[in-house]
Amino acid sequence: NLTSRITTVFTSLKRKGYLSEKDVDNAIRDIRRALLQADVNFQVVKEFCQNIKQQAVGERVYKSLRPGDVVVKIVHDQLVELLGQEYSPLKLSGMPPVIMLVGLQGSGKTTTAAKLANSLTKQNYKPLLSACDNRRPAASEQLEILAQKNQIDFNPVDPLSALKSAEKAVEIARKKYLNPVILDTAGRLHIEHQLMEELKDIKSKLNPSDILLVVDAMTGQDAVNLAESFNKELGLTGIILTKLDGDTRGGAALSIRQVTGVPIKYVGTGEKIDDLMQFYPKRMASRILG
Amino acid sequence: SRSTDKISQEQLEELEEILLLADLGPDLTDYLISEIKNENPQDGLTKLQQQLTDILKVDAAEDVLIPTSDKPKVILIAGVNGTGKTTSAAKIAYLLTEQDNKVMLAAADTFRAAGIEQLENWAKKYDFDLIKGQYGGDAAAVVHDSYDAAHSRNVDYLIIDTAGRLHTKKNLMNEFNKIQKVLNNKNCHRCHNLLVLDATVGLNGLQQVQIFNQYIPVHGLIVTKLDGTAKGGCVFPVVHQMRIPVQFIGVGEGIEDFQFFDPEKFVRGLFN
Ligand SMILES: Nc1nc2c(ncn2[C@@H]2O[C@H](COP(=O)(O)OP(=O)(O)OP(=O)(O)O)[C@@H](O)[C@H]2O)c(=O)[nH]1
Ligand SMILES: Nc1nc2c(ncn2[C@@H]2O[C@H](COP(=O)(O)OP(=O)(O)OP(=O)(O)O)[C@@H](O)[C@H]2O)c(=O)[nH]1
Ligand SMILES: [Mg+2]
Ligand SMILES: [Mg+2]
Repeated sequence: NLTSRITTVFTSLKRKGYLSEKDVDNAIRDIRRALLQADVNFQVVKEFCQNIKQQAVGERVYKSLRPGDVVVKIVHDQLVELLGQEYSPLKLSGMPPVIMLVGLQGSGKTTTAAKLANSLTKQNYKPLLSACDNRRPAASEQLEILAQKNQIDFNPVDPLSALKSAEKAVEIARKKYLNPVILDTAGRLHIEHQLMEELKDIKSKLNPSDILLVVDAMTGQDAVNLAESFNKELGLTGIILTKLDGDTRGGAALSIRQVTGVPIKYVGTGEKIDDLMQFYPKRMASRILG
Repeated sequence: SRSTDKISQEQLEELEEILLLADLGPDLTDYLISEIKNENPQDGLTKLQQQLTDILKVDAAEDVLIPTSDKPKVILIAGVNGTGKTTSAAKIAYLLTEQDNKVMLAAADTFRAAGIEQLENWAKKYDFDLIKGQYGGDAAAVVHDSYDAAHSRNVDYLIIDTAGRLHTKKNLMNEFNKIQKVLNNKNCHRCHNLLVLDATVGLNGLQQVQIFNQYIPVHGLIVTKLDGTAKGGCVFPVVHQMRIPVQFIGVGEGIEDFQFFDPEKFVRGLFN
């Protein structure tokens, strides 16, 4: 892994008491390769490595420390800082508060909607799951089954209109004092203008306090494209990274955070209803570094 | 006029960026760029595109789409969660039906909520025969029953949709052993396994193909969601290493948004 490789690069060099530019360049090559193999965006890797070089060159290396460890620590700390230091909870403001889940096809929105509702139920909320996907076959049924299994209130999709589905759900939530309303929207490409307009329409009419982009953790270089577009069109308040129970390094996390500045709130760690965890930047940093 | 000057460092970096942004990964990219650094710019680009195309040109182990007397031919659709298996199963059924084949679908995703209903929806819409089991039931039993039904109804192609699963989950991957056993017991000579890859996947795609291939022989790949901005470039390290051909691509959510894989067109797409 990267940590042992960087350490090896340095053990073969003589101890000088400080890191020279040449020393650091050797380590940077390995860092760059490791980050690209972890699917971190090319441009983000470039900037990250320049940053590391600035921090590392001239860095004092005391007799007690190994030079490789110094570089590894700089890389690790920089990753953690970029990934976001503190956990920022959901805003959940509004009467009732509305959470909107958006993202590409198959990223895990429907499953995550149910997980989020379940987690909020445990925090004494009374959420309403609102199916707003009128395109994918059996999408509303999928959410309904998850809702029923976990005793969560559910509003089915209006097959003719995603907007009407959402509006109806908010109306019902008001009547029944349900809070928050979680909108599960259809997967869509960020380059499909009409479909992005559909989301903007829902946003302007219902004013969700939380707009969360659900992203598959194994997304490669495209992560930046999709996150930038969704953020530009909607103004995201948070990211949920799914399928982190796999062995993908998850570099998309760094790319998205770095390029949009939007905080990662939760991670999906499985297909079960409880498989939703708070995001921990230190854990993600170790994972990306491999 | 032809330049005899070597391709510049700047041009090499431009090409390197294209390949990296397409998810080819640092290792294959370094190799391909090193192969052209002594060429002139025109020859360099031509050589690069040729090498990329050559990587993709792999003969399929057998072309499952060539009609033979064995019936039914089985096409098994597998892959990690959310890649487009169910949608692709329906698309393949449609494509084969358009070619005058009698098809049957097996809804062997008994695990995910509405996994069966989703495929059933497609089958009802386009009038495909469908065999399903119980939600929560045994997937191998659905394979068993659907094979018998396909055999007795003289079906040309049986298309089996399976549940999404991460390759890291041993117990889920072991389910394929049970499915294989059922098909072997039925003397299925024409079982073609297709692994579905999402075009947005990064280098984890290689992991997926490697591990799935340890449990069921992967005969071909389907790359979906190529109508997005992702280039699907992880297929280059995958095909380079595994020599498993990409056979189809998904280019949308409609039943007809499905094409035979064209290596030249795919390579051109990288440079658009
Ligand atoms: N292993 C694992 N699977 C997940 C996770 N989150 C979602 N899935 C699975 O990923 C697949 C897709 O999930 P969905 O919830 O249907 O995704 P979606 O974004 O709603 O899909 P569309 O509505 O078609 O865009 C399903 O098989 C889920 O069970 C996760 O954290 N880990
Ligand atoms: N844009 C686009 N979307 C696609 C394509 N193929 C599938 N999809 C969409 O991707 C999402 C997931 O497709 P599914 O067929 O449910 O994927 P799956 O692999 O069966 O998912 P699981 O069974 O949950 O693992 C759906 O919203 C599909 O409409 C494609 O080629 N292009
Ligand atoms: Mg969904
Ligand atoms: Mg499916």
